[in-house]
Amino acid sequence: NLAEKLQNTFTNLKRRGKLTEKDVELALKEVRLALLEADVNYKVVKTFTEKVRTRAVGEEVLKSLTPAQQVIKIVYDELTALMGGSTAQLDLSHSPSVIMLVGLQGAGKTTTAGKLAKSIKEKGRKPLLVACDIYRPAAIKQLQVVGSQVGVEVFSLEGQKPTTIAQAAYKYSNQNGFDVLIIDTAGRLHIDDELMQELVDLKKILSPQELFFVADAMTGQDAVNVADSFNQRLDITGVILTKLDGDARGGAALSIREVVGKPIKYASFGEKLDSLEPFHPDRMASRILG
Amino acid sequence: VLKGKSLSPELFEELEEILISADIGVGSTMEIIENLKLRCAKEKITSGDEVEEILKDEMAKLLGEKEQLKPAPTTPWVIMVVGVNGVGKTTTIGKLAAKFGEEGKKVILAAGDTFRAAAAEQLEIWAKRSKAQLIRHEEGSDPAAVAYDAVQAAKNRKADILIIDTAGRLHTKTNLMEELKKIRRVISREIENAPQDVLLVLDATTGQNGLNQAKVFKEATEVNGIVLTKLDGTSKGGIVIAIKKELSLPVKLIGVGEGIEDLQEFDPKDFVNALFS
Ligand SMILES: Nc1nc2c(ncn2[C@@H]2O[C@H](COP(=O)(O)OP(=O)(O)OP(=O)(O)O)[C@@H](O)[C@H]2O)c(=O)[nH]1
Ligand SMILES: Nc1nc2c(ncn2[C@@H]2O[C@H](COP(=O)(O)OP(=O)(O)OP(=O)(O)O)[C@@H](O)[C@H]2O)c(=O)[nH]1
Ligand SMILES: [Mg+2]
Ligand SMILES: [Mg+2]
Repeated sequence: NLAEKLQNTFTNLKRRGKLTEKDVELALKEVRLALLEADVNYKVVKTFTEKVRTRAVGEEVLKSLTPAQQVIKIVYDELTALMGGSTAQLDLSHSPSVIMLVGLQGAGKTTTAGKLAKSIKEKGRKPLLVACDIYRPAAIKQLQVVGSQVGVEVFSLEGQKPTTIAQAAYKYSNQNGFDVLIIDTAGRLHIDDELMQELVDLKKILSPQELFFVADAMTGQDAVNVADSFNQRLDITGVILTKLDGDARGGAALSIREVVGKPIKYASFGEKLDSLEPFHPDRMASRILG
Repeated sequence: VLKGKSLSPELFEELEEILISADIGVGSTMEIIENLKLRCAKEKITSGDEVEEILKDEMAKLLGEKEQLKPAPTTPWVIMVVGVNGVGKTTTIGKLAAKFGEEGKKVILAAGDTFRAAAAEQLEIWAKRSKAQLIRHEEGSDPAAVAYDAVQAAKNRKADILIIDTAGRLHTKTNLMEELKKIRRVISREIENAPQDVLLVLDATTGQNGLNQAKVFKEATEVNGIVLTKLDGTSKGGIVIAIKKELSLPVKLIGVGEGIEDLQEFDPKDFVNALFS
């Protein structure tokens, strides 16, 4: 892992005597490699490594007795700071509060909707799941099964546009005392103008307090482009990272946070409906460093 | 992309960025660039256009010749489909069923995902769309039992092709990988030489983790081909180069959309050209 590689780098360098700035370069090369192997975006790695260089030189790593540890600490601290800076607070201040989930195909939106519904219900609120995916075969059925598994009602309409469903759901929730709406949308490509416009229209109707971009933790270099597109069109309020129960290093988390500047609010660690946790930037930092 | 440019360190850095951004991976990228530099020196290459052509040639060589999903010599031809969660297994099976159906083949689909909400209902819709028959049990039943029933049905009904859907699972979950091995054993016990094909479905948006997925799934179920899905997006799926290099595992098909027609044969040359477009 990176800690061991840096240890080796500095051990070899120290044999020659005093460390120089050029030696810090060698350490930074190892940092860069580790981040790229962890799927952090190429450009993000560049700017991040520059941050580390500035601090490493400024904090006199060259004079340190344990330069490897010092560099690791700087990298870990910078990663944690970059991905942190916010609590997993859900804005449920309105009644009804609206949470909208968007993202690429297969990211985990429908499953995450169920998890959010469960935890919101456990907080004493009365959530309503809204089935706005009218395209994927059995998508509505999937949300209905998930809803019944967590004891939360699902609102759906056959053969209607998502905007019509959203409006009807809003009316239904007001008439029946639901105070949180969780909107599941169809997976889509950020380059599909028509479907992205559908989300823009949906947002306009719902005015959601939370608009979460749901992203798969194993996403590679393209995470940045996708997240940026979704954010540009929709001004998301946060990110939910899924499938963290695998062994993907999850560098996409850093890339997305860096480029989009919105908080990663939740982390999903499994398929079961109780596996949603608040996002921990420090744990993510360790994971990315491998 | 390199038109009109001359050889320089900047040029090779630009190429490095293109390759890494395509999820080819740092290790593979450095190897490719090193070989490229050696060839450029040896062949006295001076222009950017020439470098690009050589690079494409090097990468196409790594991917090898085009390999298709070939019909098995015996019937029923059993195809098992595996992969991590949400990559496009069920949808790919629907597309395959439609393609075989159009060729006049009698296709049976097995709803081997007995875990995820509405998994069988989803496959049922694809079966209807592609005019294939469906074998399914209740949610929560044993997937190996579904596989067993499907295999018996394929034999009894003289089906040409049986495609077995499985639940998405992360390769790190040992018990779930054991379940997959059990499903495969049931199939091979009931039909000689089956499953003739085990396809790993890989999402083109996946980064370096794709190599881990390929390693573990191949070891567990003898995967012999990859379907690379969601290439209609902006991800390039470059990890398949490392997968071919280290595991000799070829991509045979690509998914280019959510519609029933959106399945194409994998062409290494087209793939490499797309990396630079
Ligand atoms: N291992 C694991 N699987 C997950 C996680 N979250 C979701 N899944 C699985 O990922 C697959 C896709 O989940 P869905 O909820 O259907 O994803 P989606 O974004 O709604 O998909 P589309 O609607 O088709 O875009 C399913 O098999 C889920 O069970 C997670 O945190 N860990
Ligand atoms: N754009 C695009 N979407 C695809 C492609 N293949 C599948 N999808 C979509 O990806 C999502 C997941 O597809 P599924 O077929 O349910 O994936 P799966 O691997 O069976 O998922 P699990 O069974 O939950 O593990 C759906 O929204 C599909 O429509 C493709 O080639 N391109
Ligand atoms: Mg969904
Ligand atoms: Mg499936």
